[in-house]
Amino acid sequence: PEAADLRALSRHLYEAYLKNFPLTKAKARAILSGKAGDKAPFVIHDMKSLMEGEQFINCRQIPCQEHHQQQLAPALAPGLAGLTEAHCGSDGNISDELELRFFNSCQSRSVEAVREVTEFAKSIPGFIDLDLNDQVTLLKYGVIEILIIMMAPLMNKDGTLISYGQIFMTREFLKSLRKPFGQMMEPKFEFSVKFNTLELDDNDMTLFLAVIILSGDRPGLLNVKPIERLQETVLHSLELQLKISHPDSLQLFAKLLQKMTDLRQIVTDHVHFIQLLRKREVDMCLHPLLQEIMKDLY
Amino acid sequence: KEKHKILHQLLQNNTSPGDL
Repeated sequence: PEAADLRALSRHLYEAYLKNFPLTKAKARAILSGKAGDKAPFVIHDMKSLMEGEQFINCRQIPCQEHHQQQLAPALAPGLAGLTEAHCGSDGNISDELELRFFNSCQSRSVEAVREVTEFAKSIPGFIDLDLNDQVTLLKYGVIEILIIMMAPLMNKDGTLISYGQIFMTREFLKSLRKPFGQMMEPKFEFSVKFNTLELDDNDMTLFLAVIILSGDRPGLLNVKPIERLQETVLHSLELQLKISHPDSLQLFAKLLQKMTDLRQIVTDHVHFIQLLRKREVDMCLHPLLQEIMKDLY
Repeated sequence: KEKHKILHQLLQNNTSPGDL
């Protein structure tokens, strides 16, 4: 009966995952391997193709109420929602403007992704019964880790899918962007290439995401015990899931848990990049939601 | 609570992206 309960939990979370996250790993890998049946993604590999790629995307405005107070940079983004002209100033060269527009569009997608992760978190049994302040803390500290994990299925060693799989942006192009933009994605590629060797499927990913959200060691939590209890149940469910989906992969559960340490370092480095951008990019602003998440994070 | 106003909103409502 206990195993049946753990399987039911796994199914419940998987349904929430499918409901909230539009691009699954299965679909992303199909696109990347050319087996999706759809048209191949548009490839962005230089400034010219970036400009052409803009035509692929519906414009989406970035709210920027605090433009004059905080001038930061984009959060990392698992996709590109829209390239907008909202922040394209009249000064500077075309490449600079394009880069800014691109990273602002990353912000828009990040904000949407935070909303998706929040809805997923709310579907974890017991999560909404936690102290509301603790729910906020779990999201604040967990959400960038989740976004990084969710980028992995979109990536291979050569680049990443963006814009819900409609576009493939090459790693070399991302690397060629001006500092520190050009440095921001490399650590995520390095992590993702290693993470992808674990060959998790969407079911495995679902439970791993829930485990990350339910981390009882986030700074400032008021009531750790119920969080740890919830996490323990999800951990059991994950362990069972991995035994079923990867019977021959010994130590996969342990290997996966070790990734949580790497993730925290990547988030710390990411926050450092944001601080650098804050100094260098005077035309950038950070979405208020992303400001909330990044402020006093690490 | 003020420091994380939008996160609170997201947790308590089904805030649409447009609202953000």
